[in-house]
Amino acid sequence: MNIFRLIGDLSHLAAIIILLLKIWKSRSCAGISGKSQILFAIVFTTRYLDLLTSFISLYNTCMKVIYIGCAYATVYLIYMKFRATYDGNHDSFRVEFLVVPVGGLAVLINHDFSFLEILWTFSIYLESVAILPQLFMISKTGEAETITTHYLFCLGLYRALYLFNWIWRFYFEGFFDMIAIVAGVVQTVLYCDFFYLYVTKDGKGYRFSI
Amino acid sequence: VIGRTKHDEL
Repeated sequence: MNIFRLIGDLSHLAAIIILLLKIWKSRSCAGISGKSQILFAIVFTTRYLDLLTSFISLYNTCMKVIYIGCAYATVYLIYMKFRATYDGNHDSFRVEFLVVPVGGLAVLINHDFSFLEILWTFSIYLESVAILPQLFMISKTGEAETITTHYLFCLGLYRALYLFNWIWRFYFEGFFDMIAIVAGVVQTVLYCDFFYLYVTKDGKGYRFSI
Repeated sequence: VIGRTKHDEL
């Protein structure tokens, strides 16, 4: 554990909680892509199945349980409790175009051809593109609320910090996981355009040009 | 083999 990973994890946690609180407090999920949230729920579920097979640390276990719990709570709020406010018409990204190629890639390129390992690989690849329905929705409606941009910023920051974490681990532990690194770079790059807008507009709600 | 590789990151 190093400082980049710890802050990265906390940033990830902050993003998830910001989104949950935003929906809960405003009693609305307008502007939020339910599809991205379903993808994140799938990401956490397929990645953290190792909760059942291996114990890393109390920290690790607690964070995994919290991430999974929050992901499903978010999906529940969007599709059940506040579904009247869900903007399905604008959430029109075709997720099968992500899930199917990512599934194929996970079967082809992985560390070990075993059930849990392929699911882990699938989750890593899927996470790198899971935000696309959300970004697509913002580009389609042309706007995002301030709080939604904070959510996206924390999520992007988490991934950027993980890149520093991997550089750290490579130098000090000789550790590197090529699959995680490549997917992490792809994921961070997807946020670059957003980061630029976030910083130049002071994080205020913005008009997003297509 | 199920889950041979141990992943310690989140």
